[in-house]
Formats: sequence, C-alpha cells, structure tokens
Amino acid sequence: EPDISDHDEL
Amino acid sequence: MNVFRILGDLSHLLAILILLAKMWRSKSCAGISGKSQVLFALVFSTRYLDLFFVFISLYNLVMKVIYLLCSYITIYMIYGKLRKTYDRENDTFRLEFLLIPVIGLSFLENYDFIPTELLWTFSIYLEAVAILPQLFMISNTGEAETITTHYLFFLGLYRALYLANWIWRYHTEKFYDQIAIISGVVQTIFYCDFFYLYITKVLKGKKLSLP
Repeated sequence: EPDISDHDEL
Repeated sequence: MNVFRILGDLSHLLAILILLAKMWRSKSCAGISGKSQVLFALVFSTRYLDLFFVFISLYNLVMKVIYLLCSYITIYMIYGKLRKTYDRENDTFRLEFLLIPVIGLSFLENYDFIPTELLWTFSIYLEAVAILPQLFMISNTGEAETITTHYLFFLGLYRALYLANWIWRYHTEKFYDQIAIISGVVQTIFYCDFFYLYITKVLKGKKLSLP
C-alpha cells in the first residue's frame, strides 16, 4: 500500500 | 536526482537563507509576513514527519533538517527577537480562508486515508498557497524591499524548477505524482505576476512598488 515513504522529493 | 531537482532545492535553500540574512543584518523583519512563515513551518513540519519513519538518503535527511531548522529560526526572529519590527498592521490575511479549504481538500483528494499520508497531502496543498499572505502584505503596503523580492524570486524559481523536474522524471522514469504536480502548477502561477514585476523593475535597479 502507498505510504509516506514513497515521497522522495523535498 | 536530476539537475532541475538539485537546482530547485538549492534555489529553495537560497531563498530561505536570503530571508534569514536580511533579518540578521538589518535587525528587522519589516515587510515580511509572519503568517506566511508560520504556514511554511507548518508545511515542513507536516511533510517531514517521515524523518522519524524512513531513511531515503543522507541528502534528503540533511536538507529536511536544514529547512525545518531555518523555518523555526525565521519564526523565532519574527515573533521573538525582532517582534518590535514586525509589521503586523499590514499582515492581515485571514489564515482560516486558506487552512479550512486546504484541510478539506486533503481529506477529499489524497493517495491514502492514513494520518501520515493525509498530513503529506495537507503540506503539499498548503505550500501551494502559503505565500499568499506575503503577496497580500505587499499589495497592502504597495512596495517591497529589494532583498524581499530576491527572496520571493528564488522561492518562485524553486517551484518552477520542480515543474521541469517533474517533466524530466515523467520522460525518464515514467514517474508522476499528480497531487504534487497540480499543486506545483498552481503555486507557480501565483508567482507569475511577481516574476513580471521582478524582471521589469527590480533587475533594472528599481524598487518594487505597485502603481
């Protein structure tokens, strides 16, 4: 499931 | 990591440092919207909660910590050390007009209905509009110090470079994040009018003043 760890941008 | 992303991040960092240097050297925060700075601190605080859960890269970690620290130092300067110079009479934007729609939208349009993801979504939507109190303040007073306009220029440039980053990532990695992209486009549009004034006035050595 998608989670916040997918967001690699600042 | 591509060149647009790196330049975007550095432009963002430069904007934050220009603002801090301005306050530090002039011992004044006149012309700076404390409300916009509170919103940016809220943006960083809700987005970078992942510092506690995941390690993405050393670069990612260091930049997040620097952004957070600078953001809180800025707020301390405006509401603490330099509060006597804070122009609160002209910083009159009603924050609830931004916060209520942004909270509502993050509950409606998100990738997953879990707290961390909702906070990330909230931070993306809020960042898109967080500069509005600052722009409103400039339209209230009708002018801005040149150093403040440099700050705004690099803050807008950061988002414009991120647009190039997303186009690049779409073509090279097939990666796209529609929430970030749409919000980023909206955010960049808010700066267009300012970019025009910056190029036609400030870069020609004139002070930014509105007719």
